[in-house]
Amino acid sequence: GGVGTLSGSYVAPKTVWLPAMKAKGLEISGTFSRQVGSISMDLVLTNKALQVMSDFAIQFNRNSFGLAPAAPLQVHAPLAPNQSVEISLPLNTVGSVMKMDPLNNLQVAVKNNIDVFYFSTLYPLHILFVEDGKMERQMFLATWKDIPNENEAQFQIKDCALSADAVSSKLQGSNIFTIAKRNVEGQDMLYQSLKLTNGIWVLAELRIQPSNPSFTLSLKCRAPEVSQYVYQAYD
Amino acid sequence: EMDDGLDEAFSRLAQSRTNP
Repeated sequence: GGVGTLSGSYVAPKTVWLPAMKAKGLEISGTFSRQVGSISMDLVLTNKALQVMSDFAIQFNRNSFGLAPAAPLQVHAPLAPNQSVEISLPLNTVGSVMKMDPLNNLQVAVKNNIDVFYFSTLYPLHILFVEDGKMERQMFLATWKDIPNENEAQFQIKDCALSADAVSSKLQGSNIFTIAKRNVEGQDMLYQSLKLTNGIWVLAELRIQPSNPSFTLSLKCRAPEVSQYVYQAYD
Repeated sequence: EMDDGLDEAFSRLAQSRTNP
């Protein structure tokens, strides 16, 4: 199940990225996490074949944010039939960059003693939200006004029964920082910032109306194509 | 004094966003 916690960075439940039927018995499920500045790809490898599996290795294709394995895929002992192994693969963001579609698409190759297998997965953008993403207030106001309105995108976050303070502290766990909070005509307005590993800043306004579980999220960014993925991370 | 100015600026921003 999911291990998303109220305080730490959100981690989605693992899903099957490579079904055994497509990989001669090798099943891979996984998720992504970020803890104190380090990104990892948390995997479970399961051997559903009749023979032992060994000599594992992993490689990523170029991707939008230069995600790359920061260590080899270490499976210490051979994987016997019906056996599973959990591995947390550290990642860095200094790999080669190529804009993907969708932006958060990651193409992965995994090999073992049997063959090489390919799959792709979508990573949540918040694994790229850095710990020093709290913009200084004056800079926020100037940047907010400087980014043209055409670069603003609005989204609805539905069915969220948290208070503004609870939302603010939960988001901070995933490196989305509340810069200021105002209340206008009963509506809570949170002004927030985040920064991506490649240095792109995203500014946000989160509008929370009492007794309305649907929040309005407005995102402003000089690279507006990241906005929908930031929204998905919020959601 | 600067902080008060910034506080005021955020209040104006929030106000303007609610009543464009």
